[in-house]
Amino acid sequence: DHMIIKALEDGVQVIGLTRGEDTKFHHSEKLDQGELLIVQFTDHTSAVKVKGKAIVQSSHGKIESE
Amino acid sequence: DHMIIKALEDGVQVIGLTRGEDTKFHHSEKLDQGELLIVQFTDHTSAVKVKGKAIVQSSHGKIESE
Amino acid sequence: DHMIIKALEDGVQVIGLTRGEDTKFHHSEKLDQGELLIVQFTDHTSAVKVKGKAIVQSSHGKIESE
Amino acid sequence: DHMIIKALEDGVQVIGLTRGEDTKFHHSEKLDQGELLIVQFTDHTSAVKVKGKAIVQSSHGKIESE
Amino acid sequence: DHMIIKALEDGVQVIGLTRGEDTKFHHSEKLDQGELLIVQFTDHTSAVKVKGKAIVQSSHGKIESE
Amino acid sequence: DHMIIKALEDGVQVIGLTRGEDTKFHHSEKLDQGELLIVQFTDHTSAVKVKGKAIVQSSHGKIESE
Amino acid sequence: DHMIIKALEDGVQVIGLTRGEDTKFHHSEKLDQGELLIVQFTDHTSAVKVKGKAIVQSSHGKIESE
Amino acid sequence: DHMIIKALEDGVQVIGLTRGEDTKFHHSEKLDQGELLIVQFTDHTSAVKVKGKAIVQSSHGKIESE
Amino acid sequence: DHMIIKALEDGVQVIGLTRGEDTKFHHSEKLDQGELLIVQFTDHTSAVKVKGKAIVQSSHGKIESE
Amino acid sequence: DHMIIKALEDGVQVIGLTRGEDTKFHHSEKLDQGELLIVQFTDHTSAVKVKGKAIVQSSHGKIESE
Amino acid sequence: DHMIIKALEDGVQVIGLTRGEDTKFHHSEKLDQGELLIVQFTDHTSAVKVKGKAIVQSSHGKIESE
Ligand SMILES: N[C@@H](Cc1c[nH]c2ccccc12)C(=O)O
Ligand SMILES: N[C@@H](Cc1c[nH]c2ccccc12)C(=O)O
Ligand SMILES: N[C@@H](Cc1c[nH]c2ccccc12)C(=O)O
Ligand SMILES: N[C@@H](Cc1c[nH]c2ccccc12)C(=O)O
Ligand SMILES: N[C@@H](Cc1c[nH]c2ccccc12)C(=O)O
Ligand SMILES: N[C@@H](Cc1c[nH]c2ccccc12)C(=O)O
Ligand SMILES: N[C@@H](Cc1c[nH]c2ccccc12)C(=O)O
Ligand SMILES: N[C@@H](Cc1c[nH]c2ccccc12)C(=O)O
Ligand SMILES: N[C@@H](Cc1c[nH]c2ccccc12)C(=O)O
Ligand SMILES: N[C@@H](Cc1c[nH]c2ccccc12)C(=O)O
Ligand SMILES: N[C@@H](Cc1c[nH]c2ccccc12)C(=O)O
Repeated sequence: DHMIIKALEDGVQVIGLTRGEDTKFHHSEKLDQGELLIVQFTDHTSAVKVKGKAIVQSSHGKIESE
Repeated sequence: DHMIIKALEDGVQVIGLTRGEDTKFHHSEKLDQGELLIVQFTDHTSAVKVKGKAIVQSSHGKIESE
Repeated sequence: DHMIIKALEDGVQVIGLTRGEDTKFHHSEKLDQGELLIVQFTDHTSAVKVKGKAIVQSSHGKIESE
Repeated sequence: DHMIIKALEDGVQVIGLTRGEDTKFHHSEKLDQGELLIVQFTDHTSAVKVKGKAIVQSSHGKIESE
Repeated sequence: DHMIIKALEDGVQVIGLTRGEDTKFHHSEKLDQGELLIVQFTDHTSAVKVKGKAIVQSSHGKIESE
Repeated sequence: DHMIIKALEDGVQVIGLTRGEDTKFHHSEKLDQGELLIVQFTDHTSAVKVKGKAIVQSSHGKIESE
Repeated sequence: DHMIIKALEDGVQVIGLTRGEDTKFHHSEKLDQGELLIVQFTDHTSAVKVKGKAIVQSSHGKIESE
Repeated sequence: DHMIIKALEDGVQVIGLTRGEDTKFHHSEKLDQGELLIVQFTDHTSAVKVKGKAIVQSSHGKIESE
Repeated sequence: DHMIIKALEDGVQVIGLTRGEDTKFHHSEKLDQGELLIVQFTDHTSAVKVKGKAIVQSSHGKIESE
Repeated sequence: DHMIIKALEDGVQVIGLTRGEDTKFHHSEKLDQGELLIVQFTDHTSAVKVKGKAIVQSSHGKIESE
Repeated sequence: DHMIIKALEDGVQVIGLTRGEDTKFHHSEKLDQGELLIVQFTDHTSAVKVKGKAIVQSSHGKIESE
């Protein structure tokens, strides 16, 4: 199971939130317009935040962040 | 299995409730309008509460909070 | 596998019943109109009761409590 | 795998029958009209009886008790 | 995997047959008209007999006993 | 995985054949017209014979014995 | 996973071939016209031969022997 | 997962090839016209050759040998 | 999961390539026109080459070699 | 589960990001126009970045990077 | 899960990239026009590169390299 994030503008952030008792930002990957990032949930990442204009494609279909 | 929450206004809260005998709030992630949060159920989170105007997309389709 | 409960009025209760030989109420989460609660069955919860006007969305489709 | 029981009248009973060599009633949850009870099969429950007017929604579709 | 039996008349019997080398009746649950019984196969039950007028709903669809 | 056998006449036999090196009849359940028998394959039963007029419903659809 | 064999004439044979290095006939079940035999692959049977006029119903659909 | 081979002429051969470093013929089952052979892949058989006119039915549909 | 190769001319080769650090030909099965070979991936075979005119049927549909 | 990346121009980069607490680039595979790279998530790769004009085909359908 | 590569011209290369911390070419299989190569991901191969004109058929459908 993975999610694909396509940046529709520069400066999109895909942020990994820590798995476990605490919920903190452990990584923020910056995307320029048109770039794709394909991510999984992992032992270290149990939530993902997307800031900026992007398309997110997952097993549940597509949804856009603004 | 994951859920995608898209905030339709500022100040949306996505709250993780603890797994186990007690049911308490362990984390509340604030979303500004347009931001997305993609979350899983985990060893620490067995229920999720959504406050404020948002779209929730899961394996069961879409549903909106108000 | 999860269920999504959307409150259609204030004061909706989503009640967790204990797993095991006894069947008791271990938690009641109160929802205001429009709020969503997404819940799983767990080691501690093997039945869930919904009181008040709400929509329940699960793998079997939608059904409304009144 | 779960079943959703919606009471269509007051006094609906959802009865759990014991798993194992004996088959006895171990719990009866009373539902008022409009209330929902979502139940699983468990280590203690391998059969469920529904008395009174209700809708049962499961993976096999809907069926009504009278 | 479960089966739902809806009694269409009083006195319907849902009989559990023992798993193992012997095949005997270990329990007979009587249903009045309109009542539902939802049953699983278990460590103790590997065959189920239905006597009297009823609807049986399973993963293979519906079939009526007479 | 189960099979449902509905007798279309009295005296239908549903016969369990033994699993293992030998193949023998270990049980024959007699059904009167209209009665249903729902059976699984088990540690003791790896083949089932149906004699007499009946409907057999399984994951592969329906088929009638005569 | 099972196969259903319906005899379309008397004297149909459903033959079990041994699993393992050798391939021999270990059992032949004779069916009279209209009788059904429902069989699995097992620890002892990894191939099945059908002689005579019959219908075989499996997960791949129906096919007739002649 | 199994394959069904129906002979369309006499003398059809269904040949089992050995699993492992070597690939040899370990068994050839001869089929007369109309006979069916239903086979699995096994600890000893990881390839199957069909010679002569036959229909092969598997999870990928039907295909004919000539 | 298996693949079915049907030779459309004489001299078709179905070649097994070794699993592991090295990739070598460990077996080449020659097929005459019309013959079928049904193969699995195995502990020893993680790639298969087809030379000559043939149809390959797999879970992804049909494709022809020339 | 795999993803297929087809380069629509020279100089497309398919970058593997490390699994674990840190998120770093561990490999960048350069593709010339028309070349395909088929990749999995692995013990070492839990996120993949695509730069340059390409088509990405996965279980969620197709999406293009620019 | 496998992929089928059909060469549409001579000299097509199907290259296996190593699984693990390093990503190197461990094997390149050359295909002449019309030949097919069916490959899996393995303990040693977690990425595959295709150079030259070919069709790739996988669980995600077809895509052509140029
Ligand atoms: N640290 C949390 C992160 C999280 C996952 N799902 C959530 C839902 C809501 C809030 C936080 C979370 C956890 O692993 O459980
Ligand atoms: N602490 C509870 C949280 C919970 C999960 N599902 C529920 C349903 C209703 C009420 C509470 C819950 C548990 O892990 O079981
Ligand atoms: N304590 C019960 C709760 C329960 C689950 N399913 C039920 C059905 C009917 C009545 C009670 C229940 C159990 O774990 O088994
Ligand atoms: N105690 C029985 C309950 C039961 C399950 N399925 C049944 C079918 C028929 C009668 C009884 C049952 C058992 O666990 O097996
Ligand atoms: N005691 C038998 C009951 C049974 C299951 N399936 C059957 C089919 C036919 C006859 C008997 C049975 C067993 O566990 O195997
Ligand atoms: N004793 C046999 C019964 C059997 C199962 N499938 C068969 C097919 C053909 C003949 C006999 C059988 C076995 O367990 O294997
Ligand atoms: N004894 C063989 C029987 C067999 C299974 N599938 C086959 C295909 C062809 C020929 C023989 C067989 C085995 O277990 O492997
Ligand atoms: N002995 C070989 C047989 C085989 C299976 N699949 C193949 C594909 C091609 C050639 C041979 C084979 C093995 O077990 O691997
Ligand atoms: N020996 C290689 C064979 C192989 C499988 N898939 C491949 C893809 C490309 C090149 C070689 C291969 C391995 O087991 O991994
Ligand atoms: N090192 C991170 C990489 C990662 C996976 N999914 C992510 C989502 C967002 C940010 C980083 C990631 C991890 O294994 O968890
Ligand atoms: N050696 C890498 C190969 C790889 C797999 N997927 C990738 C995606 C991008 C870049 C490299 C890779 C690994 O096993 O993880």
